[in-house]
Amino acid sequence: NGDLPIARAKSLQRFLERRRERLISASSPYGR
Amino acid sequence: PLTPHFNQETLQQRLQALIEGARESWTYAIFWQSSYDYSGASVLGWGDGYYKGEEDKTKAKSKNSGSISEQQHRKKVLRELNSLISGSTTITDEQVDEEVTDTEWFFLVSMTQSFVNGGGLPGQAFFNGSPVWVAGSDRLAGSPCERARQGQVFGLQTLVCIPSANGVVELGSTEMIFQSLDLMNKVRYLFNFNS
Repeated sequence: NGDLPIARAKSLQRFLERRRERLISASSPYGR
Repeated sequence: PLTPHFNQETLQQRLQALIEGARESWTYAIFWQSSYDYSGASVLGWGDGYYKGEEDKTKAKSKNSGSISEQQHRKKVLRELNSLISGSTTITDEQVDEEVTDTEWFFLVSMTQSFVNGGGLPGQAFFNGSPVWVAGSDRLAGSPCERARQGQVFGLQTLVCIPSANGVVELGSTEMIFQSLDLMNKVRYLFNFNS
């Protein structure tokens, strides 16, 4: 199935972006 | 508004809505999509996933991060994946230096997995057309399914697989969560789209 590698790449990109946001938010003095 | 048709973009919204709208504290949700391999055998592969993380981040960091060498390996893989996705080799922010928790790693590794002919926890749920709900470290550790045992090793206490029209919704949590009819109804509502 040719769609699956694309699905994985998109999921991975989202995961990495959210992780970056979480870490920036956690390290900020104004973060959570 | 969510359309009743299968769509990769709304799949992410559905997973997010399921987790963020739940009363229980789920760590992640994955949609395993059904298809057929070259031999015609039924296979469940990665459709999409939403990782929320643990409620208590300090607990996740101190307890669920593996050995030093394991951390080095995870960080190396994450750095390479970052380069692959962003196309850049100069990733300097703290993103890759931060510990990769067990549940983050379990979620990442899941992207490489698939379940053939009713195998594994998701395959079992899809094959039998009925949900599988495993709550408690002991039950996960004693499960005949490798995915359940692997989940327990990576700190999960609850693993759930709910079949839908063309796949399986899997939810995992580091908390002990007992069977909820409300959650199963939500999955049926959000994921029973026409293929």
